[in-house]
Amino acid sequence: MDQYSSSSLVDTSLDLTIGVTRMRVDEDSTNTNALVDELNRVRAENKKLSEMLTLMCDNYNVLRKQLMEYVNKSNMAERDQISPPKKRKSPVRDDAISSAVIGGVSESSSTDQSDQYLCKKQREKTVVKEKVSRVYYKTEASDTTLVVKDGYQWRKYGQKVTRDNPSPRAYFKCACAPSCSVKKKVQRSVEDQSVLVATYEGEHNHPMPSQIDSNNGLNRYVPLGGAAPSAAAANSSSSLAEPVTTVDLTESKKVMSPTSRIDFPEVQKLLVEQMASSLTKDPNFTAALAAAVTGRLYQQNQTDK
Amino acid sequence: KEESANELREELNRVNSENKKLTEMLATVWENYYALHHHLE
Repeated sequence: MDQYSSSSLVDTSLDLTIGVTRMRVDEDSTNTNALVDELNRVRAENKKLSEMLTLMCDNYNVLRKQLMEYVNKSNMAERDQISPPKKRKSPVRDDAISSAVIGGVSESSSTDQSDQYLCKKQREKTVVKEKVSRVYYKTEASDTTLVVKDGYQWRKYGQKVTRDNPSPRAYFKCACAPSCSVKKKVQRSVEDQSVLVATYEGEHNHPMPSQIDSNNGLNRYVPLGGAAPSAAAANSSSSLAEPVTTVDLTESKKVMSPTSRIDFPEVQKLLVEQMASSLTKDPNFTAALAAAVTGRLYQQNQTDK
Repeated sequence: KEESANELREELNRVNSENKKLTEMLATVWENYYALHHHLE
């Protein structure tokens, strides 16, 4: 019985769970180590990325600063070139500069735009110079009006007294305005009060009206060399200087204006030819001449009888 | 031990997410830098 009792105290179990617990502990420690390793690797990668980002930002800022300095320098150079004739910055140049800064447009394109702008301004100045012409008209001394019969119809829109001339200056614009933008200033000459000085600005974009009161006209013009106010004559002009034209149909004496003195017989002959040509082209003048000749002949016939 | 493993996993996820953001930022800065360099050339 003691043996049985003693044997009954012996642990007969296989104790299979011991090894499993040990394996589980080992597996957990292995996973933890792997996690730690992975975490260290990712942290190192994180640090490297941060360093690269910092370096990249620094380089980007340096490059951006260089670009800004470069653009500013080019702008200063352009301003030095343009500033003498023009103090105010033009909007075209502003746009070019801002696009260079924002959009990264290169300096050469900005220079091209400024060059185009300068060329455009020069072309505009040239056109304005070409369109201005001055014509002298001989009138009766007793005539105080500032009306010049040049074949076109005008509307007076102003008059003012200038400092350099006691005679007032009248301002006219073409009767076809606003479709035709030609303007005219008329003022008596300082040197000779019987001479009217008409300054035309622009070119007529329409032909001369056919109804011209030429029979009772006190003054007429004949183009001499420069641009005349008529469209056809103005188109043929390419001179940059202001053309000057002198007309004297009321008296045989010369116009005493210093800028319009004609002394040479060749010029006088040419002037007479041009006047004759102009008058013969005028149908009203031809009709009036024919009527005058007919009337003279009729009178002669009456006296002969 | 189990709690520490979970903490490790959470930390790993956080750092991974941060890495992803850093990579995207680096790509953006690189593109801008390249564009600027190209304009200057």
